[in-house]
Amino acid sequence: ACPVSGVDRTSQEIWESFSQCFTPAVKEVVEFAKGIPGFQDLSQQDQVMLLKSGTFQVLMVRFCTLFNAEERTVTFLNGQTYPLSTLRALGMGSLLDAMFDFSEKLSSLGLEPDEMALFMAVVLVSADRSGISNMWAVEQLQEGLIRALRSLISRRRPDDTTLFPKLLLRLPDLRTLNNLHSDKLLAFRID
Amino acid sequence: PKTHRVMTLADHISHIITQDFARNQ
Repeated sequence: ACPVSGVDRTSQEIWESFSQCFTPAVKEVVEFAKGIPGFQDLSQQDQVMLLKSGTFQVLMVRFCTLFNAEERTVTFLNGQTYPLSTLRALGMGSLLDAMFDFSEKLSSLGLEPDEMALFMAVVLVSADRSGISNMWAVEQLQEGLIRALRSLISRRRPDDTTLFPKLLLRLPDLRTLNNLHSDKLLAFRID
Repeated sequence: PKTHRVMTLADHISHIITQDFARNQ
C-alpha cells in the first residue's frame, strides 16, 4: 500500500510516498513478465531490455483503473482518493493529466480483466527494441501474443470488428506517454 | 533537513529491474 494520506502530511512527504508507490508496482511488472509464455525463453539481456523500455507503459495500463474520469479523482494503492486539483498543487499535473486522458480512452473500450492482462503483455513485448540482441525472437513472441489477443477479443465480441484496431491504436499513445513523462523526477528520502 | 535521492521515473524503473535480475541470478 502507498501511504499517501491526511492533511497533516507535508507536500514533501506526499511526494516521497508517491515516488515510493512505483517500487512495488515495478516489481509486480517483472513478476508479470516472467509469467508471459515465452518471455523467459528470451535471453536475460533481452528480457531486461524489454522491461526497461516497457514497464512504464505497462504501469500506465495497470493504473488506468485508479483514475475516475468523471469525478477527476485518483485512488492510490492504499485506497485513499484525491481530487486531481489537490495532486496538481503538488506538481504532479502534467503526468496525471496525460494518465487521465489515456485512462478515459482505454476504459471506454470496456476490456475484461483477461483481455487487459493480455493487452499488457502485448504492450511489454512491443516496447522499444534498442539494445535487443535477438530481434527475431522478440518479434515472434509479439506476433503470438497479438494473435492471441485478437482471437480472445473476436471470440468474445464477434460483432465488434473495431475494438481490436482501436486497442492497437493505444500502443502509440503509450509510447508518447513514455517519451513525454518517464523523465519526471521522483524523490526518495535518504534516512 | 532531509536528504533526498532524486532520480527520473525511467531510472528508478531501470534500477529496480537490474536489482531484481541480479538478485535472482
